[in-house]
Amino acid sequence: MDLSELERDNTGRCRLSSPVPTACRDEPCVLGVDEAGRGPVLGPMVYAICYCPVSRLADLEALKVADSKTLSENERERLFAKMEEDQDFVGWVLDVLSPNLISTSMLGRVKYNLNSLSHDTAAGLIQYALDQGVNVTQVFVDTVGMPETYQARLQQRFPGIQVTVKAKADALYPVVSAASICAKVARDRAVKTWRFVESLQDVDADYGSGYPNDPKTKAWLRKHVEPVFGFPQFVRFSWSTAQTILEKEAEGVTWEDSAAEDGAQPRKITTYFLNRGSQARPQALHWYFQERGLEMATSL
Amino acid sequence: APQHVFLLPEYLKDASEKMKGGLMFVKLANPCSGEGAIYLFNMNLQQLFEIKVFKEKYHSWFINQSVQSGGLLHFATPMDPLFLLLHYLIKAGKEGKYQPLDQVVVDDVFPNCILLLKLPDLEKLLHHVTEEKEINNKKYYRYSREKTLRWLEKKVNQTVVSLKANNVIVGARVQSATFFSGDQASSDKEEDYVRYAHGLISDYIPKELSDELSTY
Amino acid sequence: LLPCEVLVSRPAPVERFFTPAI
Repeated sequence: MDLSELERDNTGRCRLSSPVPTACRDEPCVLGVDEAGRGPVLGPMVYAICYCPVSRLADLEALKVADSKTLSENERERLFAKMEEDQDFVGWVLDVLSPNLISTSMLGRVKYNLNSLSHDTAAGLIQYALDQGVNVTQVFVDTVGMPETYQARLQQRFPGIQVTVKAKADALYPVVSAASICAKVARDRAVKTWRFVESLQDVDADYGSGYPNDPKTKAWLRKHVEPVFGFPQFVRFSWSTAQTILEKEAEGVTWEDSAAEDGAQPRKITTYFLNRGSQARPQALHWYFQERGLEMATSL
Repeated sequence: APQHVFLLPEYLKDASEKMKGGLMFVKLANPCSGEGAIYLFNMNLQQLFEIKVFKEKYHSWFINQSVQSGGLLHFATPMDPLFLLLHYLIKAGKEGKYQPLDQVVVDDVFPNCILLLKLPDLEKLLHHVTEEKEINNKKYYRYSREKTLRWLEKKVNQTVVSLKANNVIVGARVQSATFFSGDQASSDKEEDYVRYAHGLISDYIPKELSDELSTY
Repeated sequence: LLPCEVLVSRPAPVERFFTPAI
């Protein structure tokens, strides 16, 4: 797994893919979808798909890709290495979503929430496998949000494929568990090798699990909050944990639309016509200057 | 300390380096309203600049390794000091008598007005707006309404030329200041230009003189 | 020039956190 593209630019998203085993083009395949890092307030979220011919599911199971949640980090690394070795029947694709992409999607003017981002990413990966010529006949997806709507949406998008969306799919289907291992290995590596574009001086790598309720993670966030810029882009600004710290520790900033959002009490229309003796602005200049937003400087 | 961002003519840069206090920001009476406004003196070249500020909400500056709230952008524009002197001459003119300049240009609210007396070719300037007398080698001045209106008429005409040269929209029609179609100049009547120029000059003279100029 | 008002003026690690772009 070559994460160098992510190391070059970890502010967007990047897609990594194994070669497509020939068998996966010829034979009907089953594909599993899962993600890693959905909950943490730090680091990327990784979506992964893993696929293999239906005829080789037993071999996949033999790899002991049991429920990935029971595996340790080293076991996952070892298993992933084995999957990389067994190139002849297992393929995978990853989509690494940077914390910056997550934050800017969720905090954009047009909100793009995490569930939508997740669903679109999963669908994008399935489409990517199809575009690579993988002969996908069945898809198993670990659910995000309501299974029924998610399943209906995916089924509608991929009518020729049998789609199953289920909670705890990684414990039920080996191919989903394999995808989960790929996602977790990728996320662990991305977090471990994270390059802080902010060239932080004393960044300590010990940020715990990254989950909001982890005291180490909270301590790390408090230590690295910057009053004007908030946090390094390693942090998901859209997480309430991050926002709470910003509200306490960071400086206030007002944006044009935020003023509207704050529901600045709308001025009564009459106030625009009454002579605003009290609020007299500095002497109104000729139209030439007003048009250009220029006023006399009355103080420095 | 607060940091300010200025747009200045390039040659002023070395003025501030060449001489400590080469550039001085002072508060003087704005000749139209009489209220305080900031002006800039370049002590080297004895030149006066008015300071205008672009002020729009929701802005800040990053200046090197700091953030400056407000995001104001100040402009320094060369200004004819006679407008500021005129403010004092008109005030003194009401007594109708000839007076030495250093008794006219005094202001306990804006004491820095005496810097105006240091400007070069002051006498040449005053010639445009005053009658003068010389007694025992000392010059005495009295505000002259006629000469001032003639001088202001020249200012208006120069401004008309500049408005045309800079494609400034002067028409009464409502349209964006930045869009102009090729045949703009022809469609705006001469009258529009003169009125617009009078309006601009009126930002620099007292209201009653503006009315007199308009009639004139 | 930023399209927002930071409500204070203070030192800030601009070059580490901010990549200017027009």
